[in-house]
Amino acid sequence: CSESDLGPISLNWFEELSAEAPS
Amino acid sequence: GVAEQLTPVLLDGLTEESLQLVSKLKDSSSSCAVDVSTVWWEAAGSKELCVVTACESSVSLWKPLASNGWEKIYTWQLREVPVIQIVPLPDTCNLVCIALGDLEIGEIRLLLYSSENDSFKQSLVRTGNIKAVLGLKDRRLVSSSRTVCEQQVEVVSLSETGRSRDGRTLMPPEETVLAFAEVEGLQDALVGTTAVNGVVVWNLRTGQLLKKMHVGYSYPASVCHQAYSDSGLLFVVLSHPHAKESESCGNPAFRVVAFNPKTARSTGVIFSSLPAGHTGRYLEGDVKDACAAAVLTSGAVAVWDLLLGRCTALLPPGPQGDWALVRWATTTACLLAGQRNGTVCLYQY
Repeated sequence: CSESDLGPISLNWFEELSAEAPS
Repeated sequence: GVAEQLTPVLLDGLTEESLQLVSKLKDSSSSCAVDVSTVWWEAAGSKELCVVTACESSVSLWKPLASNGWEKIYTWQLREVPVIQIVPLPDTCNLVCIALGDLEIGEIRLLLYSSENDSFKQSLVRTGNIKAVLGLKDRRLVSSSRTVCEQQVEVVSLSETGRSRDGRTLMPPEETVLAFAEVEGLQDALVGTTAVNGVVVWNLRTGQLLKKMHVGYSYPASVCHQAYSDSGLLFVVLSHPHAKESESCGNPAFRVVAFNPKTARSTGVIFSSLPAGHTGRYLEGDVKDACAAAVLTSGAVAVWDLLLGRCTALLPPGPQGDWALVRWATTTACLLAGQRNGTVCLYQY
C-alpha cells in the first residue's frame, strides 16, 4: 500500500496520538 | 477418560505433511463440548503443557502421559450457569479462565489449584452483561460490558492465587466493543472491533481511547483476532463471518487490513480464502502469530499462512462428524481440533 492511499505515515503514531487524545 | 493412542494420518490434497495427528483425547463424560485450550500447569516440580476441555457444565484439565495419551487430572463442576468459552491467559501457569452465561457472557471465573489448602478452587472475577473478554500478557484480563446507558471497558490484574487486584478503566467508545486483540510490537496498545464495524485503539497504560477507524461496509461484523504494529502502520487480522463471496478474492475467512492510525485510512492487504474448488464459510477460528485456523460451514478445518494469504492445510470432517472447534496451542506448532462429542485431536503443524 502506498502513502498516497493511507495519507502521511508516522513511525511514532502511538506516542503522538497519546499526546493528543483526551485523558 | 484416558486418551487413545496416537494414530498418525496423512491428509489429502494440499494438506499432506502440513498437519499430522499426534494424539487424541476423548472426554467420555462430555455431553457437548463448547471449547478447548491449553494451559501450562506445574505440579510436584514439573511444568507441563496441559489441555483444557470445556462442556456446558464442567471444565476438565488433562495432563500428557509418556505414551502420548492424556490423563484427566481434575474436573471443575459449573452447574449453575453454562460455560460459554475458555479465555486463554498468555504466559500464565496453573490458571484457567472461563466465561459463563446464557445467550451472552454473564460472569467470568478463574479455575485454579490452591496449595494453601491443597485443593482445586474457582473464584468469580466479574459479572455483568459482558460483550467481549480477552486474556492479556502479564496476567491481565480486559472485558467490555454494557448497561442500557453506558459501556465499561475494564482491565483487571490477576494475582497468582487468582484474586483480582486493582482494575483500570479504559475510555469506552459509543459503539459496543465485541472483540479485543493485543498489538504485537507495541506493548501498551490494545485494539477492539465494534458492533458498527469500527476498529478502536487504546493506550493500555493511560486508558486513553486513541483512535476510531472504520473497516468499511463490504465486510460487516468483522472481528479482530490479532494486530501488529510495523513501519508506522497498524495491521489488523479480521475474520468475516458474514462476508459476501466475490470473484476477485473468493470467500475470505480472514483479511489483514493496514490502518494508518494518524489518518484513520485503511486498505486491505491480504485476503485468506479457501482454494478454488473448496467451499465453506467461516464459522469460528483462532489466530496466533501469522497462522490462522478456522472451522468452516462444510465441517472442515482450514489453516492459512496470513503473510502469504495462502491456505496451507485442510482437515476434512472426521469419520465421527464435523469439526466444531479449532485452537492453536501456546505455539503454532500444535493445533487442537475438537468435535461436539468431546473428541479433541492434537495435530503437529
